[in-house]
Amino acid sequence: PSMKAGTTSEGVLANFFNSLLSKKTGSP
Amino acid sequence: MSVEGHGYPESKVVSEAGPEWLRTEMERLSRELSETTHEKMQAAEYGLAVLEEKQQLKQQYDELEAEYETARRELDQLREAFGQAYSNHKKVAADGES
Amino acid sequence: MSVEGHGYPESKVVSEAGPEWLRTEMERLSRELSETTHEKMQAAEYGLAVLEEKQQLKQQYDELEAEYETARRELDQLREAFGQAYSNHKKVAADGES
Repeated sequence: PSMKAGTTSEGVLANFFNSLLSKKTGSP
Repeated sequence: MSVEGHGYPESKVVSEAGPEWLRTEMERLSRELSETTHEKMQAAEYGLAVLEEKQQLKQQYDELEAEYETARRELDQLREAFGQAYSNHKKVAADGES
Repeated sequence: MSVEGHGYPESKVVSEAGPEWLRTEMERLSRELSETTHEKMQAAEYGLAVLEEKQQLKQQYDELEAEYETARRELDQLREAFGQAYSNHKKVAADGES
């Protein structure tokens, strides 16, 4: 895959992982 | 959506279930949610770490590739110079004989 | 462990809480648990995919490194041969003059 595509998907993935870490769950 | 969708028999939750059952069920759900949330965080942290390692490796790959291209160019130039010197040498030797 | 640990005021769950509140809370917990489980699975899948890409990149890196080492060795040998030929040539030229 071209570097550009690789960077984009990596950016999307990083955002996804970070969103999971910042999301507050489990609170009543 | 009724609680049915999550495996609770409607009757049980609202009417038949005693407070004790509800309490236990709430505890179980709440504990499971905490565990799953913890595992989710771990998976996300692990994913970020591997992503970081991959980006570093990609940078190292690009640097090595640049060095390799330089070495290849140098090799081609030296081969050409060597070939040139060799044919000059042969020409001089042939002139010398004649 | 009382439900307290999960943020539910003990009194609310068992005595004061009406069945409607319990029902709503059970629904919410189950929904959150499903959502969090789904997110955990997604994070795990993506993490594994990145790990596989990283391992493929590492293999490419190792192959490139081997090629680079070969090119470097060839370059060193050619430099040495060139130096040798050059000094031979100078010696022959010196002998010729004398």
